[in-house]
Order: sequence, then C-alpha cells, then structure tokens
Amino acid sequence: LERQLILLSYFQGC
Amino acid sequence: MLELRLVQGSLLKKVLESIKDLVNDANFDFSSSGFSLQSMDSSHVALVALLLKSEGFEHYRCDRNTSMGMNLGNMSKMLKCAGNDDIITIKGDDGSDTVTFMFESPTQDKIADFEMKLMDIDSEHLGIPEAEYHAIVKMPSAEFARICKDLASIGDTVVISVTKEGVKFSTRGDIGTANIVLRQNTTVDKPEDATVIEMNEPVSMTFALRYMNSFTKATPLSNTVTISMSPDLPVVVEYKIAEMGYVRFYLAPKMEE
Repeated sequence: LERQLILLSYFQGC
Repeated sequence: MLELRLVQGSLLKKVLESIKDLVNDANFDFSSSGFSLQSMDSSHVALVALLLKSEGFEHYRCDRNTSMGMNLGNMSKMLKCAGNDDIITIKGDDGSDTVTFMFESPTQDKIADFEMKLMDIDSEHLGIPEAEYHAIVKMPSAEFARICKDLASIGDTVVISVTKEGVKFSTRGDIGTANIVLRQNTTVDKPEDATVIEMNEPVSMTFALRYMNSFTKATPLSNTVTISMSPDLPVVVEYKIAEMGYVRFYLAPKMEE
C-alpha cells in the first residue's frame, strides 16, 4: 500500500 | 504600465498548454526582470513554477511589480486564437481588472486583441529551497514522455531508480510488470539526444504516473528534460525554455505504508 505525500509538508515554513 | 512583446508567441501558447490542466488559477508575478508563476495543483501533490526572463522578449516594460490573477483555462482559450507564427503582446494597466493579449500576424496584416478579466487569487507563496540532489538525469523529453505514457497503460505508479548502471523506470499493475532501463549515452550525434546521469548516491522513489504524464505536456517546450531526485524531497522535472527560463514541476513522492 502506498501513501501519497503532499507538498505542503516540504514547503511549509519556507 | 505593463507591456511585453514576444515575437515567438507560440512559446507562450505551449507554456499554457503545459500547465493549464494541472493548475486552474494562478497569479502571474511581473517584475522588471521577467515574470513568474508558482502554483500547486488543487490536491497539493504537485507544484508548477514558471519563469520567463525579460531578455527573451523583444520589448519588455514593467514599471512596477504587479501580480495578475488569471484563470489558466480562460487564458488558454484566448491564446489558442493566436496563430502559431503570431507575435503576442501582453498589456496591462495599473489598477485595471483586465489584461489584453494582442496577436499580430508575421506580415502585420492581421491584428487582434483579446481582453481577459482578471481575478483575485489567494495564493500561498511557498519558498522552494535550493536542494542538493542525489541524482540528476538529463534525457530527451520525447523519450521521457514515451516512457510515462507506456508505463501508464500498465500501472498507476512509477518507481524511478538511479544507480551507476543507469536509470530504471518500473511499474506494476493487474496485467503484469514493466521495467525500462536507460543507460548513460553521450555518444550521440546531437547533444539533445543524450542521456546523462549525474549520480552522487543511488536513489529510488515512487511517483504517481498521472502527474508525470501531465508534466510531459511541456515536451514541446524543450528537447530535453531534467529529473532531479533526492530521498525525502519532491522530484523536480524541469523543461528549460531556450534562453528565457523554465517550467519546473515538483511532485511529492509516494511512500510505502
């Protein structure tokens, strides 16, 4: 099973 | 006052075609050095970043930084009315709620202007940090498009693995599995046909093919595409626009549960 990550977790707070 | 004249108008048409299905509305940020756009798709899985530098325009005037919210579907409808050889001028006035696209035929015997309503868009402006990538693959953009299309007929996700042997694109689905390996190949007649693999460390990541296939709509913009990967970072799929800038797509990976 795969979970799609989202970009907010990478770019938030930048 | 904003006035940008692009002799190679087809470029702007291609840019819109490459991003309009991913992003519905976006703010175009104009400054004296060029214009840019940054927007995530509605599910926050992918992000498009566009840069077109002022040097690429025959005439570029932007008196003060301004941001214009546009519906990309509507903008695409208007730009489709420009001929492929047409010169496109974008015009805007301070405080106006419209933008004008002017299309001139190369022989100047047909001139059209289309005025489009602007919109207010609340956009979260994300800083995209510069990153060091484990692996950067440069390859012909048409080959990448072909691979993504072929794999999508078998499965929903692609595993992209870079080792010193080459770059492998793999998928699996109900009917079976598929693996496509490209080896570094720099002994080609034309540099744009080369596959170049810069690898600091091996990397293997999984992505949704639906998004990858959407990114390949930018193929007409560039003969080559660059795929930059590091574990725990979004992949960057970049199409350079000759002497003008780029369209970059960022895509969050899929992780095993």
